[in-house]
Amino acid sequence: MLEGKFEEASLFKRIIDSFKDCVQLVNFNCNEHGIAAQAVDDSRVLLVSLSIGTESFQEFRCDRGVTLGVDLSSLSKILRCGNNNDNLTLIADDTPDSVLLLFEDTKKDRISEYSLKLMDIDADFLDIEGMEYDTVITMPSAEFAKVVRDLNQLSDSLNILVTKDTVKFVAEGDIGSGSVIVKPHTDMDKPQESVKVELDKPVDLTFGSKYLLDIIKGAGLSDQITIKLSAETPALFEFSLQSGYLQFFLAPKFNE
Amino acid sequence: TKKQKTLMEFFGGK
Repeated sequence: MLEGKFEEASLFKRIIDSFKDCVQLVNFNCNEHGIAAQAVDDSRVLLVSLSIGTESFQEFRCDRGVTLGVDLSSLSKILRCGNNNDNLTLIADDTPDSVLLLFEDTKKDRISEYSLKLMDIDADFLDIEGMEYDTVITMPSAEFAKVVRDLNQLSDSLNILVTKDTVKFVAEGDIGSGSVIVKPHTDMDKPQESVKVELDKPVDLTFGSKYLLDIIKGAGLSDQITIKLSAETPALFEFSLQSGYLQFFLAPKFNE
Repeated sequence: TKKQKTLMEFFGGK
């Protein structure tokens, strides 16, 4: 049986909102370590990997592994019914055909209960563990989101070039071109504003802007984003949770 | 022009 209680429904809402626009059908795998999910978008270019550790819950128990096959658009409808600061408890039995969502407004003694029908989802599962990367960038997620949004106006591709001293984002399109250079620095007063670049090898990769626009929807989860890049392999974009993470793996574009 | 690769070209799929 699964019983996971979020102190505030807003956390689960924000997590789901961060990837519901790029994937629709998702298996949530629940066990004693928490809730995990992996899903690939329809174009097979972007993969979402979610891990919500038990520390993200106020209370959590899951005696046996339970898989919840969820249509995220349906889940979102139900999540909109709860208030952000309600307690939210997810409840499912060992072989569930539905999951119960319980919103509790402790101050007003209001309890709302919704049941979401589950689905059998035959999803691809990709072995994404153990990748090695040539460079790891950590920067403010809001700053990365702005770069992606700004340069998306110029081109449907975004080029990321990383050297020891700089991260350069470049877009070249029909109306012109643009670039943003971000340099590593440490902000002692506001560490979340710092930019860090670890580099084994310089990297030059190009990504589809529309997928990056999906990825930056996770920026509300974490002040910082970690970007891991290697030549000619999918990139990893990661937002940390208090316990767990939301990761996006994005396949690059190549010269024909 | 650059061609968009899919993840399946890098990772083994089920």
